Amino acid sequence: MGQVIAIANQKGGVGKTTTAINLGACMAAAGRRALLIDMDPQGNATSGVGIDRNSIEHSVYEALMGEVPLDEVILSTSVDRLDIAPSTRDLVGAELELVDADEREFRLRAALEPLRGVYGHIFIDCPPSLNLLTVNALTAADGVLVTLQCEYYALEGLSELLQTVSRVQEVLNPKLELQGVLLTMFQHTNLSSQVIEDVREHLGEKVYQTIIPRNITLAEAPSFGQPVIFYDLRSAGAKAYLALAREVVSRG
Amino acid sequence: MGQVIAIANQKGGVGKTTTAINLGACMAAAGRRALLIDMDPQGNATSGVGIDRNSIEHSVYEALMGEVPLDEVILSTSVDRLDIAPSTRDLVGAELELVDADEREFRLRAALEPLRGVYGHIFIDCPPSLNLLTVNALTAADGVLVTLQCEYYALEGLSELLQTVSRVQEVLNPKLELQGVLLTMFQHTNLSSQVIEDVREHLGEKVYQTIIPRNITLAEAPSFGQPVIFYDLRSAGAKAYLALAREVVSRG
Ligand SMILES: Nc1ncnc2c1ncn2[C@@H]1O[C@H](COP(=O)(O)OP(=O)(O)OP(=O)(O)O)[C@@H](O)[C@H]1O
Ligand SMILES: Nc1ncnc2c1ncn2[C@@H]1O[C@H](COP(=O)(O)OP(=O)(O)OP(=O)(O)O)[C@@H](O)[C@H]1O
Ligand SMILES: [Mg+2]
Ligand SMILES: [Mg+2]
Repeated sequence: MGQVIAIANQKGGVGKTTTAINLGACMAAAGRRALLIDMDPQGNATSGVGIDRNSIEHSVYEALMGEVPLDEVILSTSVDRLDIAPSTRDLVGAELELVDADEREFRLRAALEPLRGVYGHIFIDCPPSLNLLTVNALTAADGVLVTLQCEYYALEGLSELLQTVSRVQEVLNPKLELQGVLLTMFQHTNLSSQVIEDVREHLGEKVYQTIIPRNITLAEAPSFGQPVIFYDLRSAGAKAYLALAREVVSRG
Repeated sequence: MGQVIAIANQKGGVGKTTTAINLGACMAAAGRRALLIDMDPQGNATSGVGIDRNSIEHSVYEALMGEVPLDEVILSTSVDRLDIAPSTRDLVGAELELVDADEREFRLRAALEPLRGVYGHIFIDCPPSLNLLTVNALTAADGVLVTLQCEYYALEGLSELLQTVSRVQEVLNPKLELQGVLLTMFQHTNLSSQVIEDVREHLGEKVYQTIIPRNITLAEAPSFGQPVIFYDLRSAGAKAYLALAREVVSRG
């Protein structure tokens, strides 16, 4: 049975999409089938794996609305064994359109049910918000991976995020667990080191051993529509995500 | 009459809050009265100027819901002539609560009306989304300043943002103009230079001459609750925002 992990943080620009794409690619490179679900109307996960958003026939939005089954939305990518359920701009409307709908928090969970046996890993890329799209992702997931930039504002939002996770655990998805907190964009500064010390003190084992360094290849790779292990395997960014993939599997 | 500028981009982590706080502080340091409006439920602008979010009595949420006039929400900050209308977590609920409300896009504009003559500059910090909170900010504003990180995903989202701005101009706020596009977090890489070339080609004069470099003091200052010109005036970050403030005034 596939492991479903939501990658979340309401703070913007902290490496959610970069982590979803690169973890998915590492799992695929290791011979497992992996699926990305792009739950962000920005569609960065979709374009980051080289899909042209204007050419998409069906998207995650339609699967959430129940118009199309999720397996008809899924596209293959340039990476063997890595598929994606792409997102388009329509997804912006889902929040307001689902306000009065039945089971509004369970839409993604229901759509994913038939696919759980098909993929070894399913990674859900969340938007920078604690809105209905993120709640759908947390309700569908077995675990949540929180990406945490080693900076002040990112640390500040962590407690609210963890409160949302526990509310989802209590009411919508009792088996949801915090798989781990991933420190991203690390650079050797007092600020980064201070943040790491704080986080390890409060969350201990929950913090992955692997730390993702700030590394320009991670910002360059998406402009070529490629995950970093295919863009530059020898880079620090690629090595870090390969190490993270091993850790995620061992915690699985 | 005060100039009202919304600082917006649905892409997360591109320097919206950092720009709002530091522009506001530069105007205040130059002897003008400046007001920050924190329209992001994350409340980074609020904590970035040293306000304890747990001690706030009234917030922007109540002003939008019409429960309290905006001037009763406003707090002074540690910087002379710089005030803030703080945000709390409640703001997350505003989007759903205003769905069926009258004039839902005009709530901030109406709340700001009595204050326009009091401040020389009003900067609205937007959340990383094109939701009702951002639309309220664009409807209340005279101009929009788009912060653009010099990276691939940030560039990708620019056309959608500009489309939203023109829709707001057509339907809700005909006098809204694009004040300018600010290039942020610049570092000397091929990627950054490529993005700058693309943006200047498409938007020409609309791109501010001032470019904000990636500079660690800009990430450190908020952990002391201080704008960068008070944290380290000699830093590249402080110099860049002082230059930007002069440009914003000249375009005003
Ligand atoms: N470790 C890293 N080193 C350098 N750049 C990185 C790193 N991780 C991500 N980036 C770049 O930083 C920017 C933000 O990352 P990303 O878009 O993955 O964050 P996000 O949390 O998904 O953002 P959003 O909140 O907008 O969805 C992107 O331009 C990305 O290419
Ligand atoms: N020029 C810069 N150089 C280095 N760090 C910066 C710079 N500008 C902002 N930062 C830091 O980068 C992070 C993102 O900036 P900021 O929070 O201002 O972006 P934002 O667009 O407001 O994010 P969000 O989308 O979450 O609201 C913060 O930790 C901030 O301190
Ligand atoms: Mg993203
Ligand atoms: Mg912000």
